Amino acid sequence: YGLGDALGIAQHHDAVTGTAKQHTTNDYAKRLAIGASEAEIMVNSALSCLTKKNTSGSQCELKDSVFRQCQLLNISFCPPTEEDIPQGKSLVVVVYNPLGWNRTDIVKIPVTDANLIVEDSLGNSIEAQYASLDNVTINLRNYYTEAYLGQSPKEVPKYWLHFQVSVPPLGWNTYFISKAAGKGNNRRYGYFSEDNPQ
Amino acid sequence: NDTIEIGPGNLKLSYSSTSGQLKRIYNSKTGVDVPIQQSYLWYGSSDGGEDGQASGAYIFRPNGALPTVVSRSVPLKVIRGSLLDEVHQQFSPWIYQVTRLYKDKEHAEVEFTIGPIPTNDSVGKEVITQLTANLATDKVFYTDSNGRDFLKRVRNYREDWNLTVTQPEAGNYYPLNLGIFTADKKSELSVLVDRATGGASIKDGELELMLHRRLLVDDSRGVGEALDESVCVNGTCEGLTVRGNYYVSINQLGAGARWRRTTGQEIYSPLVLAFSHEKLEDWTAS
Repeated sequence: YGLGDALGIAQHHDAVTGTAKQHTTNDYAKRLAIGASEAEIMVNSALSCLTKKNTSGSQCELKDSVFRQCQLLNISFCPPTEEDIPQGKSLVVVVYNPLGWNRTDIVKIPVTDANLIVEDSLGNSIEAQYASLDNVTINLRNYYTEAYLGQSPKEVPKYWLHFQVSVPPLGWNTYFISKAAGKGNNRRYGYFSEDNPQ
Repeated sequence: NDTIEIGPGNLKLSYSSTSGQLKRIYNSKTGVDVPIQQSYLWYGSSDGGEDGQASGAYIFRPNGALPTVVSRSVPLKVIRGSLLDEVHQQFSPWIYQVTRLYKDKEHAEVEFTIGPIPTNDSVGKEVITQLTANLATDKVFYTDSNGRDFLKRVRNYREDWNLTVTQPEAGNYYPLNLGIFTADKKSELSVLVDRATGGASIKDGELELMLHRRLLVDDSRGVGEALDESVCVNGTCEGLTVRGNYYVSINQLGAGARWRRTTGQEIYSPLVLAFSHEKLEDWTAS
């Protein structure tokens, strides 16, 4: 029902153009968000079925998903990337390409630690680049998560971690992010951006 | 020595180190070299005092004054790396911009953060970004038609009727879903957008995008409320802040279409990122 509501609203001229009173616009936004999160649950389930080992598509239960997405990544709000990586585990990032051609792109995720290793599915180290979060993004993140999620941020991520991904047409690739063995190893694996002296 | 050049790949952007203004875009692979400026301005919204028609949710109608330049000089913060370079610029307390050039991409990504638009001077504001290049475009520019063909637009002219221009800016604005471009006999300047917006070329060689609006008067076309959206925390409300991207490319004449089509698809269908903390051995990785 939620996705149906959202699709209806997305085709309504007032919702598309912003020519509604604010309380109506707020209601449209809420219903669109509900639709988007239902679509996200479905996509997460489908990705779980695709990526789980020893499971054919027909046996996979769509309700069992191990994935989460980040709708507010643009303001650096992405809880899965900020949680402490458990012992012996990685932060797994599955990158899906919905287009019919190969894509090489640089993705970025907010992280609290600048001492991480990014590996591809063959265990090769991937070049990474860290950049400090700017204050404008931090302020936006704090204000809008408080306003819309009623959530005061706990530990704010300090860095953007950039790395290059390569994804086949209508397919996916997996990247594993884990803590480097010792401190100070980040330069082996990633370049830390610095301000130009000028 | 008064220029800062950024870009880890073929595309380079040059900035003035004294004013912080963009001066030039250069692609070392294609040889296209375009002197260019980029700035933020705002149109003061008509309150209806001139002719009874105010600017509002339905209607864009500036108050007749020239658009106000937000800042003529802006400090630069440059961040360089092997994968990407970034230029951070705070144009005003409510306009922030990050320009990114990636290693293997031949376009510039511009992330704008605009708002809350101040209205304590009792003037509604419609904020634009302008790209001004030295292209002899002879009044011609092109905008997409609902993401489909780019259609030729001629400033102050309609092909199938005699147009009398009463609104020099608003009368030349077109809706953008995919982007806008212009060209002279040698080069093309293209801009793609990540959202539906308005765009125009008010002067030869110039392109502008309407990025954010905050108005104080209803335009009397039905909504019955000024376009003055806000967001509240603990009972205190402020105007909305918008954040988005637009993408800029320069090409030899005729070569931009391929970039606009492929990049347009990639903007509309970005890579999907999904996160988990499961063990490595449980995955079919690709």
